[in-house]
Amino acid sequence: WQRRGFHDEL
Amino acid sequence: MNIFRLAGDMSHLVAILILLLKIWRSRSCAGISGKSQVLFALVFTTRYLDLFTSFISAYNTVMKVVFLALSYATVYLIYMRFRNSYDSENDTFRVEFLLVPVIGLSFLENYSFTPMEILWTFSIFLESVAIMPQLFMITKTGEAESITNHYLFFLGLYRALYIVNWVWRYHTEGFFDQIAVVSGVVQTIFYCDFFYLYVTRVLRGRGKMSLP
Repeated sequence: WQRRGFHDEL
Repeated sequence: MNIFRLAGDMSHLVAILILLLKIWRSRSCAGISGKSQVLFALVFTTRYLDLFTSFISAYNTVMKVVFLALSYATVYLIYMRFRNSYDSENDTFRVEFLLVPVIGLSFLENYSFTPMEILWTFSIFLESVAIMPQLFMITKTGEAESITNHYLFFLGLYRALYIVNWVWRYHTEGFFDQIAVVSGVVQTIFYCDFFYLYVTRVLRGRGKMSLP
């Protein structure tokens, strides 16, 4: 799990 | 950013533009589920609240604003400007059957129990089922105009490309977003049956097609 809750997609 | 993600975003944009231009040019939203379009506007609204809290890139910000604007423009055309052509009698999917479980699930399964994260999760889950009123409408009326099918094809293509993007990101970055991937795969499965019909009927020149 990389950077949970980090949303860089649309 | 990789080529699959970019191609996915572009086919998403093409899908939305196809629908908007179809309604605008024909001055009619016949055969279009207003309920699905309201759900998509709700998806973008709840997901892109982070426009106010975090900056990813200029591309990211611009695309979010474009998707929000286009989705609200579509809803406006269906329910206000061309509401006389809106086929409400066949747009009878019970949206609460989607919303209640999706709200429940987003409270149960999320990355952190904060309003922003719960709303983000809600938008991911909702997107995976938001097309169901549209598919329901097509099965009810028995057919869809070919332009509506092109819209659905590009939406499905966008989902398929996002899956390839996640496979790519998993191998290159170790990136794995479980919530997005699981609901993204579920969403893509909804389009499989449609994809098959699209290729066998629409692309072979019959123009119109019906779902069984």
